[in-house]
Amino acid sequence: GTLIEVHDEL
Amino acid sequence: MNIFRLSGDVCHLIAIIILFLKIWRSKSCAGISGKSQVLFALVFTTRYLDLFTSYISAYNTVMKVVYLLLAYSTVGLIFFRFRNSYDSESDSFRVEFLLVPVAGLSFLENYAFTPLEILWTFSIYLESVAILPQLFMITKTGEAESITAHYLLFLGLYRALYLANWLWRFHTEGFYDQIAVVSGVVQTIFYCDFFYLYFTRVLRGSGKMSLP
Repeated sequence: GTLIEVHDEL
Repeated sequence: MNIFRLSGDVCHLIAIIILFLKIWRSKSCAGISGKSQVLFALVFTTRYLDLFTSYISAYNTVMKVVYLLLAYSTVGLIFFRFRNSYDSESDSFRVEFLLVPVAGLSFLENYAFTPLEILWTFSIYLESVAILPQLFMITKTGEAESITAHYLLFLGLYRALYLANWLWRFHTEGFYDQIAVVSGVVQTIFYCDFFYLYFTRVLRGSGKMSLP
């Protein structure tokens, strides 16, 4: 499954 | 957002601005790898496609746009405005040796097999090796101007601060982005040799960083 829903880092 | 992440982003921004101003003011991109700069522009382009799909914060959006604009402006200075000073002979790293494995790996090892996720993963893997043409060029010519060394120092600091950010986020939020962390560690390792040279030669020395 997807661990990271949104990539909030740059 | 924590202090490590914020200072990491600021160091990244300072690095990009140092490079842009160096080329702009000296009207020359001598000693700069145009290939590394094209790779960084590609990194930002493939990573920040989520500008169109998800809003995170004003900070996030503004920084992404600024990074993109500066990356493309730098590429423009190197290959158009000051192309006469571009040392293509010394910038001879074969980028296909980076792009092909990185593209392959991003298809194999990602969080989700969707176009945006694969491109995001590609950008993370590519960023970890994008500086290699620049380091290769310095090794080949045997020296770097101190301003180029300052650029690399801030770029390396950005990576090191992101490692601290990930340790902090794991400790406080249980957040763990495996792809970013593994690539980030690899990327930081590439700077270790450079850090050593920077502190032993640039800071003690004569303005130029010569390699042994």
